[in-house]
Amino acid sequence: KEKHKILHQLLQNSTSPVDL
Amino acid sequence: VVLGNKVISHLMLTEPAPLAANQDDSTNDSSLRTLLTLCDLLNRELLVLIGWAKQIPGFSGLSLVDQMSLLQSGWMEALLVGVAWRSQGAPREELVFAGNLRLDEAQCRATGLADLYEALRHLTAKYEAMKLSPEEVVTLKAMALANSDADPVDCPDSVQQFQDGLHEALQDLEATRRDQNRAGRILMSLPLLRQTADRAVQNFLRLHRGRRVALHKLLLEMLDAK
Repeated sequence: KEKHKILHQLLQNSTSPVDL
Repeated sequence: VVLGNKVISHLMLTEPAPLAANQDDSTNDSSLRTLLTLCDLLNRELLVLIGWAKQIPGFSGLSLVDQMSLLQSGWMEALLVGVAWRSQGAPREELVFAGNLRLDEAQCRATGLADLYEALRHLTAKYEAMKLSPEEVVTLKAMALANSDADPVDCPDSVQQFQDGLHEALQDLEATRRDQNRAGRILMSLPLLRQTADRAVQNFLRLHRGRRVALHKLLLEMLDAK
């Protein structure tokens, strides 16, 4: 999960800003 | 939208609008500029693709692990369906990555994308010959993602159900055509899509390593997952 954290965040619909 | 099939109507409605390329101006090297422009576009397309995937009927019911696995193995295939579709009938056999980013063979070669060009033109010619309808294209894209053969699968039954739902939609769509072989022909085009996507990934990884092209974080993360 740590390695693929952006995808993980995007799928979880994280409200925190995602650094792309 | 089509024949009362709800899945396909939904896919048509949620199909994202095409993105435009943002011209990179960080370097004077024109081939590098093209490559950076393309990578920026792909990174934004990926973001849109992830949002799109969540809206495919059945996708959100998958475990988070399976959602991640399918996207990690199928993202390039899903993106290339769009590029090949847009590139049909393009003058000078260009690849149409966006309305304002069209690359012909010479430009692709100069950018280090000769391998991608050859593979994508083959795919484009195949789609062109098949005369795909927009409904078939959105279904093909969803099936490419669902069929991405991620390994290991967390909940095989749910993934199978997801695939079956899309297969049924395709069968519904083709049921009214006179050509009974149509659905099979569409499914038989999936191996070429897989092969094209693999070549595309290898091409981008080679450029990233060889030319040390800095990639956006999401694009790099997804390429790394390959």
